[in-house]
Amino acid sequence: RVPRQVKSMLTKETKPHIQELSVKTTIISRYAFTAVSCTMLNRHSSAAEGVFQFLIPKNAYVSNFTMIIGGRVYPSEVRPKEKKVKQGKGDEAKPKNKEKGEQSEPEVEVFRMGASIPGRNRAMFMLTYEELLQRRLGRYEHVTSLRPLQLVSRLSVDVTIVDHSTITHLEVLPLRNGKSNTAVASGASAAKTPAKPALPISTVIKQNKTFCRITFSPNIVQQAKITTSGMLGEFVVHYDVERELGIGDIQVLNGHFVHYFAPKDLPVVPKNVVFVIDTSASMLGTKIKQTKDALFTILRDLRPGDRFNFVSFSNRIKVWQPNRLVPVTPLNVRDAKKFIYMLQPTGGTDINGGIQTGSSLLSGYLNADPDANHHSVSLIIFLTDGRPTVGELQSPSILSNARTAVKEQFCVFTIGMGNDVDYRLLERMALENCGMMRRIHEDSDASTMLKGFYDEIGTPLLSDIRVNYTEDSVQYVTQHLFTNYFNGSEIVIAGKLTNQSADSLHVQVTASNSDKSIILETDVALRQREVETERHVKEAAAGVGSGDTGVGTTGSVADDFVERVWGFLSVKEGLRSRLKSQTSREREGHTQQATDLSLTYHFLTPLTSLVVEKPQVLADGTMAEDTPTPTPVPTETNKKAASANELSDETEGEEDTAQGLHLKKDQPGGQSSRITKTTGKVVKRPVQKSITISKTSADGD
Amino acid sequence: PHFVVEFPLSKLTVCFNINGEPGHILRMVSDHKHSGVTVNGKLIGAPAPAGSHKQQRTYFSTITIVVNRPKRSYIEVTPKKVILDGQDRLVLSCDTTVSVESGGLAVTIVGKSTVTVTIGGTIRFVILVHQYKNPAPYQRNHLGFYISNSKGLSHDCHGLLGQFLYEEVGLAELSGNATATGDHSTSSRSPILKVKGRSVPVVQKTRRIYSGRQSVDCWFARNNAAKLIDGQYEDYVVSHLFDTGDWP
Repeated sequence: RVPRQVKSMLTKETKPHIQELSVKTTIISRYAFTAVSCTMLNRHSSAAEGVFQFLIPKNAYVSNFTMIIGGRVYPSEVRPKEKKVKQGKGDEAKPKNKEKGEQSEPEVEVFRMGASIPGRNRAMFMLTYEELLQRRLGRYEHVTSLRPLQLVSRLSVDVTIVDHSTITHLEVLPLRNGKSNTAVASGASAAKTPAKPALPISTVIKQNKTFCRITFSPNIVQQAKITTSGMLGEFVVHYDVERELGIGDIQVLNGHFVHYFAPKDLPVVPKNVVFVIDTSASMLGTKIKQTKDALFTILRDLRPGDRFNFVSFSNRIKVWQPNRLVPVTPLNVRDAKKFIYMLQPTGGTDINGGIQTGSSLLSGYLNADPDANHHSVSLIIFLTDGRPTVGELQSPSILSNARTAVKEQFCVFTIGMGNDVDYRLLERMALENCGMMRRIHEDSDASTMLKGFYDEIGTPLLSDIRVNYTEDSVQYVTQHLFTNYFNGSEIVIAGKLTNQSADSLHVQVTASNSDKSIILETDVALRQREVETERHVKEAAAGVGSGDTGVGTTGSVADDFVERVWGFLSVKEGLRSRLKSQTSREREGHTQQATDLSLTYHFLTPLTSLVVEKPQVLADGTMAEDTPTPTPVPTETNKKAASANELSDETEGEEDTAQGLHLKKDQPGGQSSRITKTTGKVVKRPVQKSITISKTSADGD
Repeated sequence: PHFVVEFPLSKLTVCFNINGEPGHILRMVSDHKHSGVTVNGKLIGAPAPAGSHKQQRTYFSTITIVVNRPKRSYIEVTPKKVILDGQDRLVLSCDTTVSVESGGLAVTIVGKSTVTVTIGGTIRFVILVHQYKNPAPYQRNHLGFYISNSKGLSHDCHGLLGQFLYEEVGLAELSGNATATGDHSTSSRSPILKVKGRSVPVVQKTRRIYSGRQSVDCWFARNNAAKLIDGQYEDYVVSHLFDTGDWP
C-alpha cells in the first residue's frame, strides 16, 4: 500500500513524473556497457520541461543518447568539437574560475538533458556509456548513481557480470549516502544466500562460477523510506576474478585482442619512498590532522626492506633525515612519527622546492650505490592542497624542473586535496614521471583516501614490465611498457591482430622483481581463445537478453567488445599523450588521433561533442510540425567541455573534465511504429510489396 | 560466403566461394566514379561444424553502402540494425518494419527479414537478415547481399559482384553430355568457363539462395574464384568499411 504521504507527494509534483528508470549494466571481462532508460510522463495538458539527469563515472565515455518524445525519435550524433577562437585578454580571467570549479568535481559527471514534453504525453530518454573497470586494491568496483531527484514508480538496476575467469569475490555495498541492506556473496554458494526479504530494499543476487546478476529494484515506498528527495545514492558492486599465475588472460574477438595481466603470489619488491608533504597555512585544521593520521598508519605499513624519508614544504623546506633514506627500523619509525607530529602548517606553497628536494634525496640515494638498488622500486609521494605561491610559480617551469630532477629514475605520485589545487599541474607531473594522480575532495575523509592511495602503490611486485607479442602479428598495440606493477592492480593491453589466420600468438612478459629478472612466455591458441570469448559474450547476451525491455546493453556492441576495449584504451592513451605533449605539433597529432578514434567508436570525449535534435513544442502543448536543426546537448559534461575549449592551451582539454556518454548504436528508430519525421528524412511504415531479387548475390552458408 | 552471379545474356549462372579471414572487408560493388555507389562487406568467422574437416566458416556481419549522389550517405547494415548517416544520423532496428526516404535514397526494413536500399530508382540492393534463434556453434547471425536492380550501375562497375554485371560468359570443352543441367558425374574433364578472355575450370553445383527458399544450379569456380575474378580475392580486401577506392 502506498502511504498517504507518498501519494500526496506524487500528486503535488508539478514536473513530469519519472514512471520508469532502468539502468542495465553488462560487464564482460571488466568492460562495462551501461544503458539507462528513463520514461517521463507529463500529466498536465500543457507542455512541461522534462529534465533527464544522470551521473556517470568519470572514467566512462558516453556512447549514445536518444530521446523519443511524442512518438518522434531524436537520435544524437558524436561530432568533432569545433575549435573556438581564443578569447581576448578581458576574458582570460574567466577560465581560471571555471577551472577552479572544475577541479572540485566529484568522481562522477552529470549528464543533463532538458526537453519540452507535450501535454499528456511521454518522453523516453536513453543513454548508454562504456567504461573499462580498473582493478584497484584487489577488486573491480562498479558504481551506479541513483539520484533521479524524485520518487520513481518503477526503478531497477541490473548488473550482469560475465567473466572468462571464475568470480572469486562479489559484494554489494550499502547505498552510499543511503540506508540499505548489504548482500554479500562469495563463490558459487552465493546463489543460496539471497538478500533478506524483510529488508526494505530488494537486492537479489544470482551467481554461478563465471556469471552473476544483481538486481536492485526498490518500489516507490521502499525508496521513500530511504529518502523522499530521490537522492538514493550510489549502488556499488565490488568483485574480483581468479587470476592466472602466468602471462594472464588473453581474449580474442574479430581481429582484436585484449590482455589482462595481474599475476599473483609474487614476492614484494622493496621500495624507496620519499613523502613530500605540503605544510602551508591552508593545510591548517582538518587537512593536516587527517594527513598526519594517514602518515602514522602508512608508517606502520612500511616493510622491513623499504627505505624512506619525509620532506615538508611551505615557505621553508624541511627534511627529516638530510641526505639519505633510512631503513625501516622501530627507532626510525618512532623518530619519523615525531617529525610528523611536529609538522605545523604555516606560510605559502613552494611546490617546486618540495619536488626538487624530494628528488635530490632520492636520486642521491640511488646514485650512491646503483647496484644495490637495482631490484627496488623508487617513488615520491607528493601531497598538496594548493597552487604554487612561493618560489617557482610557473607550471611549465615546475614541470620541466621536475623532469630534469627525476631523470626517469623514479616515479612521482601526486595527491591533491580540496578545491584550490592546480590539478592539471599535478596530473602532468605524475604522467610525465610514470606516476598517477589522485584527488581528495574537500569534504572527503582525507585520511582514508590518502591511506587508500598508498595501499594501491605501497606493494610493488614487478618493475620494468615489457609485454611483447609475436613480431608482425599485432599492430596498434596500446601501452605495453610499464614502470611498475602494484599488488591489487592490473595491466591491460589491447591491440589488433595483423595475421588473423595465425594459429597462435606468442606472448612474452619480461620484468624485474625483488631479486631477479623474470620472463613469462606462452603461445596463445588464437582460435580457441576466440571461441571462448565469443561464448562468454553470448552468455552475457543471454543473461540480459530475456525480458530486456529498455535499451539493450549487449547486442552488437558487445559482440565487438574486444575492439571497443581497444578503442577505449587507445582514446585514453591518446588523451594522455596529448596532455603530455611538449610541442603544439605533437599535441595536434595526438588530438587528431584521439578525435578520429572517438568518432569511430562514438565516444563523447573532451575532443568530441554530442549533438541532438530537440523537439519544438507549441504553446498549446502540442508538437511543432517542423523540427529544428540539431544542437549540441546542453549537458554538464558538454558545458565543461566547452569551457575547457575556451581555456588556454595550458589548461585545455583536461581528460576527465569532459567525459562522454556514449549512445548505444541500437537505437530505436524502429521502436516507433507510427509515422515519424526527422530532419530531412521521412520514417514510415513501408508498404509491403514483393520485390524481385536477382540471383546475383553473396550470402552465407 | 557463397557468391552467385547470374549472366542473363548467356543464360548461365556461376558461383564461387570466397574464404576470407574474419575481419576482412570485401569490395562487392565499386562504381564510385560513375553512379557514386560502393558496397563493402565485413566478414565474421565461425568454426567449422564439429566432425568436419572443413575450414572455418565466414559470414557477412556488416554490409556498408556508400552513396555519393545526390547527397553523400553512408548506410551500415548489421543483423541488428541499420545506421543511416547522411545529414543526420538515424539508427533503425532490423527487428522493426520501417521505411526511410530522403532525396533519392530509400531504405526499407521488413522486420527480421530484409533491408532494401534503393538509390535513384535504378539501383536496388536487398540485404537478407539471417538471425538464428538457437545457433549452432558454427552459425552466426549474418547478412546476405542481393543485387535486385543494377540498371543505374555503370559499365565500369567493379568489385566481386559488380565486375560481372555487364559481362557475357560461355562454356567450352564440355566432355560427354555434361551441360549446365546435365549429368556431369561421368565426366572426367572439367568444363571450362570463358570469361573476360580467361578460361576457368568449373564444376556444376547447386546453391540455395534467398534463405534456402530457392535452389539454383550454377557453375562453380574453385580456389576463391581464381581466374574468374580480376586479380585475386585479396585484391578485393579493403581497409575500412567505408572505403570507396576504385579498382586499380
